[in-house]
Amino acid sequence: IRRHVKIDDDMIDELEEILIQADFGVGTSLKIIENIKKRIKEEKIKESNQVPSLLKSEVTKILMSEEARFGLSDAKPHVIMMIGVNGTGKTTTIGKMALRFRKEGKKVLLGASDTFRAAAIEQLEVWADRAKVDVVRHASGSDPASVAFDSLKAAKSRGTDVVIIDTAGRLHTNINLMQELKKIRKVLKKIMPDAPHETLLSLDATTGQNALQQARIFKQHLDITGLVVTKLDGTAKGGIIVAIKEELNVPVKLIGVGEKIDDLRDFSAKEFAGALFE
Amino acid sequence: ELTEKLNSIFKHLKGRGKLNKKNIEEALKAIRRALLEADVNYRVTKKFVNQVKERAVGQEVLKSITPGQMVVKIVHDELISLLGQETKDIKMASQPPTIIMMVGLQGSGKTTMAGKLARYFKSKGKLPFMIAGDVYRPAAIDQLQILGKSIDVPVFTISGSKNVVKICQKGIADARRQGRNIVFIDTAGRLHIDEKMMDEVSRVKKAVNPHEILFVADGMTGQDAVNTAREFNRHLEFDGVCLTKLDGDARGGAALSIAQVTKKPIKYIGVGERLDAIELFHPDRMASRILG
Ligand SMILES: Nc1nc2c(ncn2[C@@H]2O[C@H](COP(=O)(O)OP(=O)(O)OP(=O)(O)O)[C@@H](O)[C@H]2O)c(=O)[nH]1
Ligand SMILES: Nc1nc2c(ncn2[C@@H]2O[C@H](COP(=O)(O)OP(=O)(O)OP(=O)(O)O)[C@@H](O)[C@H]2O)c(=O)[nH]1
Ligand SMILES: [Mg+2]
Ligand SMILES: [Mg+2]
Repeated sequence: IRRHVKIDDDMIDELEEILIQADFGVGTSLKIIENIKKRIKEEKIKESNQVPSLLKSEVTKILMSEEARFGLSDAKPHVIMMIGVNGTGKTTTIGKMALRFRKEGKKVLLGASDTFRAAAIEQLEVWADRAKVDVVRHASGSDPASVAFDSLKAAKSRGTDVVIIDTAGRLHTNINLMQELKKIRKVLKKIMPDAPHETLLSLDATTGQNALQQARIFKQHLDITGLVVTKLDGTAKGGIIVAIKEELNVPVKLIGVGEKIDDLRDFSAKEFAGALFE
Repeated sequence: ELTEKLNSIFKHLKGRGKLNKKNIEEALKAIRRALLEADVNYRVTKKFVNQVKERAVGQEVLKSITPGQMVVKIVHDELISLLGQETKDIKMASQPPTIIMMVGLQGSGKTTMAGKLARYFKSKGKLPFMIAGDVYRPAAIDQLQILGKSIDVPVFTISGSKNVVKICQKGIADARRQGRNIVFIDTAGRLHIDEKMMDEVSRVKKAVNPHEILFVADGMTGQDAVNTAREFNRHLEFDGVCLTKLDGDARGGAALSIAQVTKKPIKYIGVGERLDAIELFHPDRMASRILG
């Protein structure tokens, strides 16, 4: 964009390339470019060096959200359920959240409801140990819903502030596995009708257009309250979250920026928009 | 879907017309959009569409098919030629054991793929062996050991060691002693921009000289596929690619991006979480999937 002095077709092409390569998707990229063209006309912008700030403000506008605050409700305990496709960073993110809450003086309990994948329970136990929080677990292969039930029951009796339920990775295309998640929700509601108070969908920043379909289907089955976008410490931009916000109105609440326990940040629409040009 | 879209674009080009620059421009736009929506990289798509244009302009439209079908056929054939040949299985080394190293980004499916390949080669009469080279991820070693146990394949580890090169060297020596003839080295997920971790995997390559390095990539990867594939290839000159999680509904355009940018063959695909969910790569099936 800096190379061009005036705003012409080449500059618009360059904008399109930036947006598409950031995984915005064709439809969303075209929409944003139309908005920018409109503003260029209305605000009588002549210099192309003003375009980056136009783009940043257009993207920030879409992504800003009052409900994007990640925090605890007054519920005791506040129940967070972590869901998402395989390998997107759910278990690691739970470890990070656990430490954050404990540092805030909260009593945290983790529920090892991934009873399927090899060493999933052991992996969560290492994170619980690192965060210095407790974990409720059953034998590998046991019913995920019963682990969730026992976790919430234990939390209630121990006066826990926040329970975080880890679930097995699954593809949104697998109806049986989506049903399994619904069963976990149902079982939590037997103890607390408002649980889970937060259902976070984890998305890998390297995922392309399929992330929109993931969000659609997971939302359709489970009413998601927020997204966690992981692996933003790589070179992928995660631009698909703009299409997700526009279509489904699900806000990004947290981002993962590394594999260490403190590599968790609150989502900032401004910072995200700013990073598009890096 | 693409064929219908192209048919509607060409519906006024009747009978024995020729495909010319004018009537093909709209078709090329539709093709470009289809590829971008399938996650094919922006620049790879641009290059591809130009190749299609060169092949399509001046083509006679055969009586038996519509111009739209003709263009789809050109696109399909062009995709298949770029995606590479039908898989040739990993070739066994002349001197056992054959050493295969799995590399890739975090969470792409390396550990599971190592288990799948070990099981696959065991079913073909080989004696597989696995090395737990991920010393970072919590319970990564447990994970590989559990997979190994489920298929009765030995897993080598040095308890407490953080020296990945040493673990791999000792592991291969152990495999030889036990008469195992194919060894799979599982490595930690890493970012292509992490100098220290890319250096580690380069040092492992230098120390143990794998016969095959397989880049394991998530089938739903978007535009970033070119960056990661290019960098891993630059550091390691890998031999082949595995594309995972293709049991989902991602179109898999990353396959074309990776193939175009590295010119390396895609060898195996992951189509599920179980260890039997592995298939040989078929370029024609992938081409149809990408086109939607
Ligand atoms: N670089 C980077 N790696 C991450 C991040 N979050 C998670 N990872 C890594 O991604 C890999 C997968 O993380 P997990 O927490 O096991 O993902 P998961 O969603 O629980 O996986 P499944 O339970 O198998 O579906 C691990 O190697 C993590 O260290 C992140 O923000 N940045
Ligand atoms: N549905 C599906 N899931 C898969 C496939 N391959 C792997 N997985 C799942 O993806 C997740 C990540 O797989 P891993 O084998 O742990 O990935 P990895 O590359 O070793 O991860 P790191 O070691 O953390 O980098 C697990 O939940 C696997 O069960 C596949 O082909 N299909
Ligand atoms: Mg997990
Ligand atoms: Mg692994």
